[in-house]
Amino acid sequence: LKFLSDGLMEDQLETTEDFQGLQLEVGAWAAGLEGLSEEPCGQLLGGLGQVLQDEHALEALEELLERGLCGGQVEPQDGPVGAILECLVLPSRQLEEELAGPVSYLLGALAVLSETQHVLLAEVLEMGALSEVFRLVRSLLEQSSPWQERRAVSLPPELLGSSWGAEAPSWVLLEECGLAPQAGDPQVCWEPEARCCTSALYACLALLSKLSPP
Amino acid sequence: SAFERVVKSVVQELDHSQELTPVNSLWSSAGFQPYCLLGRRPSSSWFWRPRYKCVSLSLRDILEPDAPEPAVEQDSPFHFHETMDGQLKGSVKLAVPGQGKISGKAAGSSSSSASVNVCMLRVAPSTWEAMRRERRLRKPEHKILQQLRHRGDDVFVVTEVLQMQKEVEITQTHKQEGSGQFALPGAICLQGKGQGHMSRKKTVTIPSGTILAFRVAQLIIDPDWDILLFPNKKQRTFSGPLQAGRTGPGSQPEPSLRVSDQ
Repeated sequence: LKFLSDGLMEDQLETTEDFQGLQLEVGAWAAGLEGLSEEPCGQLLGGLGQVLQDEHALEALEELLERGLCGGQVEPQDGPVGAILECLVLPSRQLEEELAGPVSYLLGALAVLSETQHVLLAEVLEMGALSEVFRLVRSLLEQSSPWQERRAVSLPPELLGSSWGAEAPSWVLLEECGLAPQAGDPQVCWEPEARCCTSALYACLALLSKLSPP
Repeated sequence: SAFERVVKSVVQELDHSQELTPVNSLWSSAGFQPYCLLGRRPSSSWFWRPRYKCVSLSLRDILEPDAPEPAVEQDSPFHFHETMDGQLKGSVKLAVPGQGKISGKAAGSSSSSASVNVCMLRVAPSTWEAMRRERRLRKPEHKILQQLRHRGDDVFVVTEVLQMQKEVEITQTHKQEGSGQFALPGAICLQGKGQGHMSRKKTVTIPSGTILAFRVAQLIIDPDWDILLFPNKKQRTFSGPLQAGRTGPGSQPEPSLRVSDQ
C-alpha cells in the first residue's frame, strides 16, 4: 500500500507540473498575504527591495525566518531584515505563521534565482514595473505549458516596453533562467530545463505583486 | 555572471543527462570538494528544489576515526574551447492614440571566448562501501549535524566534481548601439532624435582547482550512517522526533521510507 500510494503521488506530481499547477501552488501561498493592510505591505516590500541588493542580508533573513518557523523567538534586528521581521512577529516575539510562511516561500523561490536576478528584481520594484514583468513571465509560462518541449513562444509586445533588448531587465531575468530571448520578432525559445528557474521567478513576481499597491 | 556562463557552457557540453549540479559562484566553489557535506532544506514547492548549501564540514568531521578521506579517481582531462560572437538587432515602434509616436532601433553585439581544461574527480562506489563498513559516526554527534537535524534539512556528500585544471582568464565584451526618434503632437509640436552607444567588458580569472559542477549522494543518519548514491525524493536524512521540516501550506511531514524497510 505504501508503494502504491507513493506511486500515485509521483503520478500526481507529473500532472501538476504545468502552469495550472504552478498557479494553484503560488495562489495558495499568496492567499496568506491577503489579510495584510497597506502599511505592513509597504514596509515588507521596501525591506525586500533592500535585501534583494544584499546577498548577506537575504541569507540572514532566510536563516532567521527558518529559525522562527521552527518555534524560536525572533530577536529584534537592525536594518531592512529587522523591518521585514517586525511585520511578521506577534507581541510574544513568535512568528505569525500565516504571514511568515508565504514570505519564507518567497525566499525559497528567490534562492533558486541568481544574484543578478535579485538585483534586477529590486530594480523592477523601484521602477514600478513589477506588473508588466509579472504578466510577461506569466504569459511565457502559460504559452509554453506543459513545458516538456522546446518551442518558440511569442511575447506580447505591449508588455515589452520600448527598451526591449539585451539591457532590458525582463530580458536579462529570462536569460538568467536559461532562456534565449530574441529582439526582432519578440519571442523566447522555451527550454524545458529552464522550468524550475522560470517557475521560481514567476512565484517571486506573483508574491511581490501581491504586496504591491494595486 | 561570466563565471556562471562558463560553468553552464561546460556542463551543457559534458553532461547531457544533467546529473551534475553547476556551482553558481566562484566564491562558494571551494565548499564543493569531494567528501564535503552539503545541506538542503526540504522543498516548499513542487516546482523547484532549494539549492545545496555548504555546511563547512567534510565526511571525516563526522566519522571515527579522524583519518584522512581516501583518494579520489581522476579521469583524463577534457579541453574545452568556445568562442561566441553574436549580433542582435531589434526595432520598436509605439503609437499611443492622441499622444504621439516613438520609434527606435537597437543593435548589439557580444563576444566571449573561453578555453578551459577540466577533469572529473570521483569517489569510487567501492570506497563508499568500505567506509560505511569500517567507520562509525562520531559520538556525540557533531554540533552542525545536530543543527541540521533540528531544522529538518537533508544532508548530502559530494561524490563527483568537475574541476578546473589550469587557471583561466575569461573576458566578455558587449557592445550596443541605438537610435530613436519621437514626435509629440499638441499645441507645441515637439520632435527629437537620439543616438548612443555603449561598450562593456568584463574579465574574470578562474583559478586552477576551482570546482565547476558536482554530484551528490544523500546521507542517511539514523542511528548510524548510510549513503544513497541515487537519492530518493522521499528519503530524508534524519527521521527522528527532532525533525522539523516543512513542505507546504498546511502540509504534513512526509513519511520516510528507510532502506532497511525495503
